Amino acid sequence: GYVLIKALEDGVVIMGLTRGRDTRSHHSERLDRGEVLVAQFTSTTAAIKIRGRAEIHTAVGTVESS
Amino acid sequence: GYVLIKALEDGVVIMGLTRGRDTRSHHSERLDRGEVLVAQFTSTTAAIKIRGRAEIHTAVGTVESS
Amino acid sequence: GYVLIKALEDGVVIMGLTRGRDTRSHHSERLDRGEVLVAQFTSTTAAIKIRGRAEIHTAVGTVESS
Amino acid sequence: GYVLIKALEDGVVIMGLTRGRDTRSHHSERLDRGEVLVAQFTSTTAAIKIRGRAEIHTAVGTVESS
Amino acid sequence: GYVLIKALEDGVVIMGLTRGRDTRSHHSERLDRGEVLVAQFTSTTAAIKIRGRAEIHTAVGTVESS
Amino acid sequence: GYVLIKALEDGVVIMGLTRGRDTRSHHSERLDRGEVLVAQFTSTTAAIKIRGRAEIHTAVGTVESS
Amino acid sequence: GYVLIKALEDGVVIMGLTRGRDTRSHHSERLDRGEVLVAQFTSTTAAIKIRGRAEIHTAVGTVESS
Amino acid sequence: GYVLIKALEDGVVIMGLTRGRDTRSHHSERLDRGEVLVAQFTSTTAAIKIRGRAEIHTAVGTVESS
Amino acid sequence: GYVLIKALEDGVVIMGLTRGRDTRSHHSERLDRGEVLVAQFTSTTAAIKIRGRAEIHTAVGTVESS
Amino acid sequence: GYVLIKALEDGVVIMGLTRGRDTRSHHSERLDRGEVLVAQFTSTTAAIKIRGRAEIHTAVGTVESS
Amino acid sequence: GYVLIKALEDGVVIMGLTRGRDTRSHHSERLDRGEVLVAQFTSTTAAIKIRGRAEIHTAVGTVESS
Ligand SMILES: N[C@@H](Cc1c[nH]c2ccccc12)C(=O)O
Ligand SMILES: N[C@@H](Cc1c[nH]c2ccccc12)C(=O)O
Ligand SMILES: N[C@@H](Cc1c[nH]c2ccccc12)C(=O)O
Ligand SMILES: N[C@@H](Cc1c[nH]c2ccccc12)C(=O)O
Ligand SMILES: N[C@@H](Cc1c[nH]c2ccccc12)C(=O)O
Ligand SMILES: N[C@@H](Cc1c[nH]c2ccccc12)C(=O)O
Ligand SMILES: N[C@@H](Cc1c[nH]c2ccccc12)C(=O)O
Ligand SMILES: N[C@@H](Cc1c[nH]c2ccccc12)C(=O)O
Ligand SMILES: N[C@@H](Cc1c[nH]c2ccccc12)C(=O)O
Ligand SMILES: N[C@@H](Cc1c[nH]c2ccccc12)C(=O)O
Ligand SMILES: N[C@@H](Cc1c[nH]c2ccccc12)C(=O)O
Repeated sequence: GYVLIKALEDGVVIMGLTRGRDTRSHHSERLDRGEVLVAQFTSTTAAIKIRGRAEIHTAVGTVESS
Repeated sequence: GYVLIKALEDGVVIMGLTRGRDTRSHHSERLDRGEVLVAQFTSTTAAIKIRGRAEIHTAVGTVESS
Repeated sequence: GYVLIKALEDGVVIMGLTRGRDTRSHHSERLDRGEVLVAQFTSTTAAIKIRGRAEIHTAVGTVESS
Repeated sequence: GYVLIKALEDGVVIMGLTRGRDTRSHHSERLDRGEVLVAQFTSTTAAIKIRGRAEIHTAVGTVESS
Repeated sequence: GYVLIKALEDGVVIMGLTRGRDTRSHHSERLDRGEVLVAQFTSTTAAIKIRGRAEIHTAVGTVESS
Repeated sequence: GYVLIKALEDGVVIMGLTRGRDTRSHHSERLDRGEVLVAQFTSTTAAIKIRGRAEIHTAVGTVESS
Repeated sequence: GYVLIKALEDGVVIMGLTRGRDTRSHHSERLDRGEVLVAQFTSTTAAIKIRGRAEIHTAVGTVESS
Repeated sequence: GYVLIKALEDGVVIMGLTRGRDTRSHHSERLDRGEVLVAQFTSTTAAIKIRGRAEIHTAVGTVESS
Repeated sequence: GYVLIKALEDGVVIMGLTRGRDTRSHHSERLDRGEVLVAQFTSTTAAIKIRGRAEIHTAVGTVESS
Repeated sequence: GYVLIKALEDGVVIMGLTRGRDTRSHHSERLDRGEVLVAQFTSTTAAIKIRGRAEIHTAVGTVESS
Repeated sequence: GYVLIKALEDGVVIMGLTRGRDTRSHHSERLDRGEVLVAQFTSTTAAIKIRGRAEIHTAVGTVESS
């Protein structure tokens, strides 16, 4: 599965949280307004956290973070 | 499978409950208002518990916790 | 598969029943009003029993326990 | 696959029938009015029998036992 | 796959017919009016025969036996 | 896959035809009016032939034999 | 996959054509008016030919032979 | 996958083209008006060519050859 | 997957392009007006090129070449 | 998966980009107006780039390049 | 899975981000106005980032970057 994220303002941060017993951010990707990231779940990434205003599309629903 | 959660207030807590004979929280992720978490079920996480006001989207339905 | 449960009152109890020849509760998770649990079927959990008022969403239907 | 059962009266009985050459009840789970059970087919359970008034939801249809 | 059967009268009989070169009934499950059976196809059961008045739901259609 | 057959008269015959280089009936199951058979394709049965008046439901369509 | 055939006249012939480098009929099944055959593709049968008036239902469409 | 072909005139020819580096017809099946052929793709047949007037049904569309 | 092609004029050419590091035509199949070809992707064919007027049906869309 | 491309002008170029750590064009296929290419993703091709006016159909959407 | 991208201006940049513990751009593909890229997720590419004005189609939704 993957997630489609479109930043609606500068400085949107997308954190990949680690898979396994420990849950921490292994990578923060910064998006400026209008930029788009399409990110998979992987053997490294078991959860994705989003801060800032963005459109977020997934197979189970679409939301707008703020 | 995964779950899409958007916090509707500060201090929303998302607990990952362990897989196996023991069921306890291995990680609590705190979200502030507007933040979003997309979290998978994994070999570590067999259940997900949510406290606080949030929109929760899954393949079997959408609810609002409070 | 997994089940989505939203408690509509305090003290809702979700029991995981064991897989195998013996069927007993290996874990009881208590939810207070508004709290949500998304719980998988696993190698430990072959049935899930719910007591108290809650919204229960599954791939085969949605009911309200009471 | 699994079955979703909501008891509409006290004393609803859900029997798991064994898999293999012999068909007998290996477990009877009793539900009181409003309680819900979500039960899988497993290597132990090849058929499920329900006595008493209940709503029964499956992937092939929904019925009310009585 | 599985079949959902609700008895509409007493004495409904559900026979599991054996898999393999020989086809005979390995088990007869009797249902009384209102009782429900959800029965899988298994390594033992390759066909299911129903006598008596019942609602029968399957993935390929729904009929009423009589 | 499986086939759902409801007899609309007495003496409906359902023949299982063998899998492999030879095609012959390995079993004839007789249904009386109102009786129902749900029969799988198996390592023994590669074709199913129906004589007599019956409703026949399959994943590719529904017909009435006569 | 399988094919559902209902004969609309006597003497409908359903030929199973062999799989492999050679294509010939390994079996002809004759149906009389109203009789039904549900026949799979198998390791022996890679094509099915129908002569005579019949209703033919498959996953890719329904036709009437004549 | 398979293809469903109904001849709309006499002398419709259905050619099975070989799989592999060489593409040639390994078999031509002739259909007369009204006859039907349901033919799979196989380890021998990687393409199917049709000459003459016929209805052709496949999972990606239905056409009439002429 | 496969592609369904119906020639709308004489001399339509369908080229099978090779799989692997080299991309060249391993076979050209010529169709005359009204003829139909149903062609799979295979271990030999990784792309299909069509010249001339034809109806082309695939799982992702239908176009008319010219 | 595969992509369906119909050239709307002469000189449309379809580049197959290599799979692996290096991303470069391993093949450029030129299409003239009206010609069609149906091209798979393969162990050699991990991305496809299109220059010139063409209709492009994929499982996730249809666009017109220019 | 793959992503379909159509550039709506010159200089759109599509970055492939590496799979594994490190997340960095392994390749930047530049598109001019009207050019189209269809790009898969691969063992090398676990996320795709897009800068500049483009139409982006995925299985979970369609957005326009800017
Ligand atoms: N490290 C956790 C990450 C995670 C996935 N889903 C979660 C839900 C809640 C808390 C943490 C998580 C795991 O692999 O399972
Ligand atoms: N440790 C439990 C977690 C769990 C999953 N589903 C449940 C339902 C109820 C109670 C606990 C659970 C397990 O692996 O199965
Ligand atoms: N221990 C049982 C649990 C169970 C699953 N489905 C059931 C239906 C009825 C009674 C018990 C069950 C098993 O593994 O099968
Ligand atoms: N022991 C039986 C249980 C069963 C499944 N489906 C049935 C239908 C009819 C009678 C019994 C059954 C079996 O494993 O197959
Ligand atoms: N013993 C048979 C049972 C059966 C399945 N489908 C049938 C159809 C007709 C007659 C018998 C059957 C078998 O394994 O195949
Ligand atoms: N023995 C045949 C039975 C069969 C299946 N489909 C058919 C179609 C036509 C004639 C016979 C058959 C086989 O295994 O293939
Ligand atoms: N013997 C052929 C049968 C066949 C299947 N599909 C066909 C299409 C055309 C001609 C013959 C066939 C094979 O195994 O492939
Ligand atoms: N021999 C070819 C047959 C074929 C399949 N699809 C095609 C498309 C075009 C030309 C030939 C073909 C192969 O195995 O691939
Ligand atoms: N030889 C190429 C054929 C091909 C498939 N898809 C393509 C897209 C563009 C160019 C060539 C191709 C390969 O195996 O991948
Ligand atoms: N060589 C790259 C090709 C590629 C696929 N998707 C991409 C997205 C962006 C940039 C390059 C790519 C890979 O195998 O992954
Ligand atoms: N290197 C990361 C790339 C990635 C995928 N999804 C992500 C989400 C957020 C941050 C990074 C990522 C990984 O393999 O998992």
